[in-house]
Amino acid sequence: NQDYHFGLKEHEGISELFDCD
Amino acid sequence: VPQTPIRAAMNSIQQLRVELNSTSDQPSSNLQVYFKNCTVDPSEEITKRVEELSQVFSQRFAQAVGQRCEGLGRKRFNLGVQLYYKVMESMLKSEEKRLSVQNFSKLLNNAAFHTSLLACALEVVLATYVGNSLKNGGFGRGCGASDSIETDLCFPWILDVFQLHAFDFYKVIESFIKAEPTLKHDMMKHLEHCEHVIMESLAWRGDSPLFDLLKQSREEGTGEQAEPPAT
Repeated sequence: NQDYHFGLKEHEGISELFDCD
Repeated sequence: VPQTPIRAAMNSIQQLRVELNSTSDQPSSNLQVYFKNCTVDPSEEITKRVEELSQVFSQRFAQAVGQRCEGLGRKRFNLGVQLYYKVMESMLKSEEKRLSVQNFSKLLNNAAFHTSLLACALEVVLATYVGNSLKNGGFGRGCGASDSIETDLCFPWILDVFQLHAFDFYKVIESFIKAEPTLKHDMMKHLEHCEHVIMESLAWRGDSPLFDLLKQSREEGTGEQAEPPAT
């Protein structure tokens, strides 16, 4: 999956994206 | 043996089935541990939601493809559910490692998260079955063509079926790709294409939760000034 442009930063994950702790 | 679009699609379907061969359409024991570690156990809600969405999906699938195909819709849905649980487990393992926590109560009790994740898994399954039209130009051209009746099920069909905001669906895509390293190149490009469609148009529809977030961001004074919705 190297061709995909990953945009999330190190400190971000699915928990943050759904407004979770 | 020459590679034909049909053969390529058959290979992709076969690969997907092989990858999901060892997975179940029920939560694994690892997932059940994550559920039990939650402050509020989400198990029942998750099972109930999957059952409800199964009904909706099968009905809409039959409407789109033909009433005789409801059973086929259930098989596609079950493949999607297998992928949903597989990716969920992988995501939670990554989050456990990243955050050093085991209680994901807020995330696992978030309906938008589950519906988006299941929709993304189903999009992968549905797009695998129309693989030949993806190769002929992806969402923009492939889905407009009449080369297969199943092209009617192309993105953003699943958002309409699940009454899901494109903005929420967008949020799971990157984590989904990270959590599923066996995802084929074509499928990764397809999901990337879905991202572009959302970013360029779907997320900017009048009822998008994006506007509330932009407003909230403006009121909190963080980030750049948001453009008005019309713009």
